[in-house]
Amino acid sequence: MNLFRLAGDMTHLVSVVVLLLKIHTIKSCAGVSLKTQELYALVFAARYLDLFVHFVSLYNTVMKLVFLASSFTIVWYMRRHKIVRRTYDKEHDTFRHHFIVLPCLVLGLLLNEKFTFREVMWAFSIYLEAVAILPQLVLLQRTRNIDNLTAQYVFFLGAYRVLYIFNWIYRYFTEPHFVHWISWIAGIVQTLLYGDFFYYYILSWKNNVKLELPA
Amino acid sequence: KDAFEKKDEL
Repeated sequence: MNLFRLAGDMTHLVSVVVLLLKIHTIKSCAGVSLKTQELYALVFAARYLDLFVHFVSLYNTVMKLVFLASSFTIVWYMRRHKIVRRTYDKEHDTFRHHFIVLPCLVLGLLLNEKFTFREVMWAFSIYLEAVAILPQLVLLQRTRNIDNLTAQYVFFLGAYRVLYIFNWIYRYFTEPHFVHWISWIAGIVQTLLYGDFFYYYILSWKNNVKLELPA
Repeated sequence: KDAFEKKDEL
């Protein structure tokens, strides 16, 4: 495993920890999109179906379990926890997330590395992950007071995607036959979605002012 | 090894 990949996984982990910290200690999910969190739970459930069948390494298994457990825990908090769920900004989290699941499934059925159940679900999860951040970005645009933890959560999530691209470039030149068009193209699309956010995040950080996204 | 066995990323 190269340094980019490890750094990418770690920023992904940090993003989840930041979000759980906010929800668990402050008991607030203000500014957090439940739609995005539900999509991530679906992404991990579809991709890690083979968790107990296909063993890669202890590291891989532990990380998969962490991402599965954390995504479902966050959804549980936002839907069921009696204090947290009251802080959910339902009125502004209106992205029709169900309508992007079906196209991703169709895309997974059409574009996959092999027409088997696991491969179709894997491709589906890759496509869905690429667009899963959209409801969160829309909600951020509509949020007047974006708190630091929410902004940092999205920043770390975006950083994870950027680092994965560096990881692929590194692997392309160091490993023979390392070509995964599906994850590369979907991954680049996913990273581009963060472009706007990054621009305003860095601007707010440089000028030392609160983050605000123009509508 | 089939394609799936080669997938080692999260």
